[in-house]
This record gives sequence, structure tokens and C-alpha cells, in this order.
Amino acid sequence: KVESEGHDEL
Amino acid sequence: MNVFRLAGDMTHLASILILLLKIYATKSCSGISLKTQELYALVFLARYLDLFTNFISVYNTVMKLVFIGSSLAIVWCMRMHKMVKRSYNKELDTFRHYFLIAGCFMLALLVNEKFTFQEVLWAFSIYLEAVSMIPQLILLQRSGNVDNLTGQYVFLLGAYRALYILNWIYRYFTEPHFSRWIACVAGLVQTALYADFFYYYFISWKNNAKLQLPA
Repeated sequence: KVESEGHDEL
Repeated sequence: MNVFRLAGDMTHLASILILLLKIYATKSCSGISLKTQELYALVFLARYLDLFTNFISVYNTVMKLVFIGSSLAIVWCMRMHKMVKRSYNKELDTFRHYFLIAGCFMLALLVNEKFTFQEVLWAFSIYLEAVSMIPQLILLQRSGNVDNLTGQYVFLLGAYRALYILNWIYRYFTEPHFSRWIACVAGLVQTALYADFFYYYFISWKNNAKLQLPA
């Protein structure tokens, strides 16, 4: 799971 | 994903379900600002452009589709459904939301993480979300009386923002490189907008009385 790349929040 | 973030997303989802329930069960959207709903639809459409370019998780993708779909459905009902449309408090919902859109877009052009199409629209959606509750809060203020479901709707949206702040605090301490200052500053502004509403919500809850906002 990639959580640091891009915007992972809604 | 931490517990605050999940709780925040679920609260957000619950707020939308409450609003859909209100519209579906009572065939009425009285007390609901169409301007705010249109702003939310625009927020989701602008922010979730990355649906096509950036896969994060199934959860993420499904939630994005739910948010886009439900916000468009609400706007459609309020504009097109014969019975729902009749209950809309048009004369109270006069906030010029186009100014918010224009202002947020200018700000997004100036302040963004990267000057690309997607990043500018992402920043735009963050700024717009922060202020999109304003027409709704003004409508409630003007009408004074807040029906039960509308009150719960606004409360849940505020709770979602508060939980997101806890989520950022948690991430700040647990993730090595977590900094999302655009989202955090906008999020703080957004949550602050609810302060007044929260105050009256808790008073009515404490006194077990109907929620009323001072004129």
C-alpha cells in the first residue's frame, strides 16, 4: 500500500 | 490509515446518508442549501480526477465514487425532482457562491504543491471544501429553526472535519515525512467555521431542546 505518494486522503 | 481517519471518513459517509435519508423519506430538502451541495459536487469532481491516474486502494476508489455519485444525486434531486424542488428555501439561499469558486480558484493558482493541472485542481478543491459550508450555515442562521435531520447532517460534517484534524496530528507524529500543510491549514479554517454551530448544537443537546440558532 502506497500512502506517501499523491493524495491518499479523501 | 489510522482510526481517526477511518472514523472521519465514516462520519462523512454517515452525513451524506442522513441527507439522502431526509430527502428520500420526507421528499423535502427544506433547510438544505443547494449552493452548498453544488459546491460539494464541484469539490469532489475537482479532487478525484486522480481516480484515473493514481490508484491508492479499493477503499479509496470506492469512497471517491460514492462521494461523487451521492453529491451529484443530491444536486439532481434538489434541482429536478418535482416534490423535493418545491420544498427548497430558495429565497433564503442567496449566498453568491460563484465568488467562493472564483476566489478559491485564484488562490489555487497561486498556492499549490505543484503547478500542474491536477495539483491546481486538487488545491482548488481543498480551498473550496473549506468554505463550501458557508451557504448552508447562513441558510440555517436565517431560518432559525433547524429540523432534526438537518442538524445531524451539519453536526456529522463538522465531526468529520474534527476527526481529520486528529488524523493529521496522529500522522505527524507517526509518519516520517508527513506534511500536508495546504490541507491542514484549509482544514483548520473549515473546522473553525463550525464552532458557532457546535456551540448551539451542544446547548440544545444538553437541554434536550430543539436546535435553534440565534437570528
